[in-house]
Amino acid sequence: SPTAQVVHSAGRRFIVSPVPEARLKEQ
Amino acid sequence: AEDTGVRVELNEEDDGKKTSIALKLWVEDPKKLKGKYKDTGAIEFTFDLVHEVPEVVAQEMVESGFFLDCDVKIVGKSIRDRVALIKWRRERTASPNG
Repeated sequence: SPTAQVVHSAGRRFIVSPVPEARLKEQ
Repeated sequence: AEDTGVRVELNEEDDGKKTSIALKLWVEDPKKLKGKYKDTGAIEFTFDLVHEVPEVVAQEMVESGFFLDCDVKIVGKSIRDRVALIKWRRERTASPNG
C-alpha cells in the first residue's frame, strides 16, 4: 500500500497513508 | 468541536488504559488553512495523553513538512479537541453514575 514514514528529529514517527474515501467530508 | 477543516480520529480502539494512543489526522477542508496545503494524505501518529502537548505535536508536523508554520495553531487545536474528547470519555467511563 502507498504508505510513507517520516521520523521527526524529536523521534516521533509519522506514517502517511491514504485518506479513506468514506471518511472524506461529503459536500 | 469547532470545524477546523482538520480532522483527527482515533486510529485504534481506546481501551481506556493506555496513555499512548494512535491517532490519524487528515485535512478535510484545505480552504480553512491559511497556508497552501500539500495533499499528503492522512498522518498516523501516537500521542501520549498524559505527558504530551497537542501544540508540540503540531509543531513537529510543521517541522516535518506536512503543514506551514501559519497553520500550527489550527492543527494543534484539532488535536487538542480530539484529545479532550478522549479524556472526557475516559473520565465518564471511569466514574459511573450511582
